[in-house]
Amino acid sequence: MSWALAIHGGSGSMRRGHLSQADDEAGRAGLAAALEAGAAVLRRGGSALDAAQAAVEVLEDDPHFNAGRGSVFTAEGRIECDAAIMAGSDLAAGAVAGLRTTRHPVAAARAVMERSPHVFLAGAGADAFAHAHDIEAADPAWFETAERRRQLDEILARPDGRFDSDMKYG
Amino acid sequence: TVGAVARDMAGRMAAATSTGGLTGKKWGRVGDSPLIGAGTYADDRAAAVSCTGAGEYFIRLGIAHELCARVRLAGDLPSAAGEAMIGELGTMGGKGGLIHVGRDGPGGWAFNTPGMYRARAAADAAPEIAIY
Repeated sequence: MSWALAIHGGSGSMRRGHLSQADDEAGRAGLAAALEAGAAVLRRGGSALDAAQAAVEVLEDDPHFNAGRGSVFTAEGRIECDAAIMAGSDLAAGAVAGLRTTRHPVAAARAVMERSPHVFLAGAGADAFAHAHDIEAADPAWFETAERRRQLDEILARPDGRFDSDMKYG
Repeated sequence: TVGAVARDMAGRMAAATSTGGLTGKKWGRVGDSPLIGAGTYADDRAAAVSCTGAGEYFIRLGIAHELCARVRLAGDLPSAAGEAMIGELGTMGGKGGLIHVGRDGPGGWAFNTPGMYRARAAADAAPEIAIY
């Protein structure tokens, strides 16, 4: 059986010419790094689960993508991360929502899948579970970037604007 | 939102999705990414899927699971099922995209937005990276 991998870094209204050259290049470089991280696992016979997690963790660390570091802000000015992972072989699955102090949310989701009887944990409990299972913690400041803060300020300046339409920064 | 779908040399598949959600989200809003069957699903009998976009629509359509069901029960190719699901998404007024990998062949994608950060690699295909 031959291996295959696909990744995404979000969809949206970015049109050709809409992104600066620097953002375009940074996005492509991030995708290339994540693709290589996952492909390297598969090339050496590793599991699809490990490959998918490896690719997502690279993107979670890349401030150009809305996940982990570089996530968008809530209206209260916080960062809350969600993640899920699923194995096709036995339909095992793990998911977390509302994480604030776990560096790789996808790693927390995997721990839920493999080291708990549950599928979905949310909020402070999910962070506590991750830390109790040695999933790397991170200070909330780790996730914050100036560009996302600017986007939040822009949205808060238009309280009457629909918060998920052309102003969406997904 | 970011995601990955993979098939390994043993034919096992997996899907993973991670997100910060929506800018300015309120009231503990959660989208499709962590909802198994909406933004993330994997079934070795069918495909692995990860989604991105206006999460509320992906939740209502159960898009990731529905794509796998079409492959498993109707014999659709993942690519055809993915296009059909994005078509239904658009009909509801939703925007976004998905990536998929099936039991053979390279991974693929479908989306109805002007852009989607995406890339793919396979044992027998050159890597591909695209945004628009």
